[in-house]
Amino acid sequence: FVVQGEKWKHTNLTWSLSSLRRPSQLDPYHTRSVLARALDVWEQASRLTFTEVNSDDADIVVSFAKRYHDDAYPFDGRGSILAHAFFPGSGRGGDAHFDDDELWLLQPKNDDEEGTSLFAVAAHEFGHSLGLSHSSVKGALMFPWYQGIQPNFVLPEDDRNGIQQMYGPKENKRTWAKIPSYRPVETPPTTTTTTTTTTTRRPYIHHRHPNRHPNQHPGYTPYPRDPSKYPAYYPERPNYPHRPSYPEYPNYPDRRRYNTTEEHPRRTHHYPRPTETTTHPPTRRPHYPNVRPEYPYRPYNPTDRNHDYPKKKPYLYPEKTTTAKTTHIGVVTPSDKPDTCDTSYDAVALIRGELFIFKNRYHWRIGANGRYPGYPIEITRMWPSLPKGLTHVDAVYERPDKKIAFFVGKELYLCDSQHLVRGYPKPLTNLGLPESLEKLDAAMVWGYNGKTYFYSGTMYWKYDEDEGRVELDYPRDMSMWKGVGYNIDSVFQWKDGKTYFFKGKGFWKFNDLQMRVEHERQLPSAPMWMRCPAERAGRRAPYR
Amino acid sequence: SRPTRSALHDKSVRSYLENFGYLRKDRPEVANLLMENATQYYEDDFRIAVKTLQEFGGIPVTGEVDEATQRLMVQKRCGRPDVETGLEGKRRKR
Repeated sequence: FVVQGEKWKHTNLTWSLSSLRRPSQLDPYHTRSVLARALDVWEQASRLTFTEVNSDDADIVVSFAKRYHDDAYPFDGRGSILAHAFFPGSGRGGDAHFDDDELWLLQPKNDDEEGTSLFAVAAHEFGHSLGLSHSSVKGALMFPWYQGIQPNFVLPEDDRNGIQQMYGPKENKRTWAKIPSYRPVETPPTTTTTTTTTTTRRPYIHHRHPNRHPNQHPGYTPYPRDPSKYPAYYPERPNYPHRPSYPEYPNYPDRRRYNTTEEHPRRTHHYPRPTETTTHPPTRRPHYPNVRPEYPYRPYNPTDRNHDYPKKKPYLYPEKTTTAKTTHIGVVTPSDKPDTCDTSYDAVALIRGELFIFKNRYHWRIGANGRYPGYPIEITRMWPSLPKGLTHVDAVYERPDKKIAFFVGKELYLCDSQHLVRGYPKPLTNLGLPESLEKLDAAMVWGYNGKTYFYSGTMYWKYDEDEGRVELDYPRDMSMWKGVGYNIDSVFQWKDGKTYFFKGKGFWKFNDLQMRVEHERQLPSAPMWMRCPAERAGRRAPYR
Repeated sequence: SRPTRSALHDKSVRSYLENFGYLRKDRPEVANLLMENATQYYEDDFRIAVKTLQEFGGIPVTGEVDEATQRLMVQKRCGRPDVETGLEGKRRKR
């Protein structure tokens, strides 16, 4: 076994099935049951305990996704890569992602049958979530290649050693014993010295406890009876009160207790029925007494699989500001015109040997004799074929064929000189970029190898200009470009052949050979690129 | 000049080895360039990577992308690298 190095500081871990990225082909209730069993494999071998919570802030969040899904490890469709998980840590640390394109099996089937056991893969991935790396021991759970699952699976010794090295072996007492009212009594009741005989109630012992009394009913639950004190044992009934019975969940765990006294999944429920209207045709909607007032508008409930989950907000351009201001010398200027010497840049590009800097709906042009007078002007004055009402551009670069590519939201506008090329704008997905990508941060042709690169958030892609698509083994993490961090504003190659990354009001010069910034501290952009006086543009505080 | 050596050991094999930590991917952009001029250097790296993969997968260690290796590479598997490289680039062993 291999211990990666990171481990959880606490042993009572929480987990949840993501509310937004659930399996598209599986019943979420059965999926959760399988995931709980997979975690139990590790719980039985170590001091760890796992509690399911209804929150995406759990230590281990399990989600199902297809292809590119906002991390640097896109899935590849059915087969080959099945899942991955992150080592312990904050944020997405501990999270497990499963490829939703796989044919997941909730029940073990014959070996020759198609499909992948969710239990086997989940148990493996949770090993990563707890801090174990891959093991080269064939047969070990942490062996990287899928090996199927045996009917009576027990954690192999290699994995047991690994988890126990990190978190210690399981204690003899079960954790439920910590609940005061059900704590097993260590010493047996003793007889009194008085002549009267006392009868002592036998203490409750869990039916799986080695000291269980042979007469004790195995179905007896150790759960405390007060739902308000122990809400974890009394989960809210899903979709209450709109689903009075459970025909679709015949095997729903019937020992579960709900936080309402009259509720039990196996019983027939009598909910308030609407009072019928007698007019024909009905003139108004029936009145529903004793039903919560928001009916039929159900609030968002992540456990409700029939709920229409709120969709992601569409990407919206910043609202256009049209108000004008009068300056102290009486000149009226539009309020959204950026300050040349004190602004960040949306995009920077070297086009036809001149530097173009874009901000909001304006741009500056800097030639051999410096900044052109009268700038900034609207981008659409230079490129009138760009959409009317353009508020900004995300990225701009000059392609090797001298055409100018403008990235605006999820679309690419390609201009030949000043005119839009026929067939454009085209969606970013035409370039092989993922559907979920809302925008690019930057684009450039890297002088070092003449290849085109796209940047967005924490990722970057290498683009094949001949193929017209991003290369297959991308995206990769931005950490490759050491020192520039994530979410850059822009990048371009200047006439000196060097690469410059922009973020906020500063920039870094990049050393292409060493693949790191030449100076960790940012330099202010305005004095260098706009030739502004340093005292106006520069902040005294260091740029980091 | 175009890459030789069976298209630099088949791009997909190299990609597999890089993705699962057998080949260094520290500076892929630079490496792509250097490779054309230092094929021999990368040849050795490649063979070592294939051998490590074979050893990890429990198949005969030949250093060649043979049939057993190809079978191993199309098997269903976890997406995490087998050889984890931390930020400091160290390999952690038990």
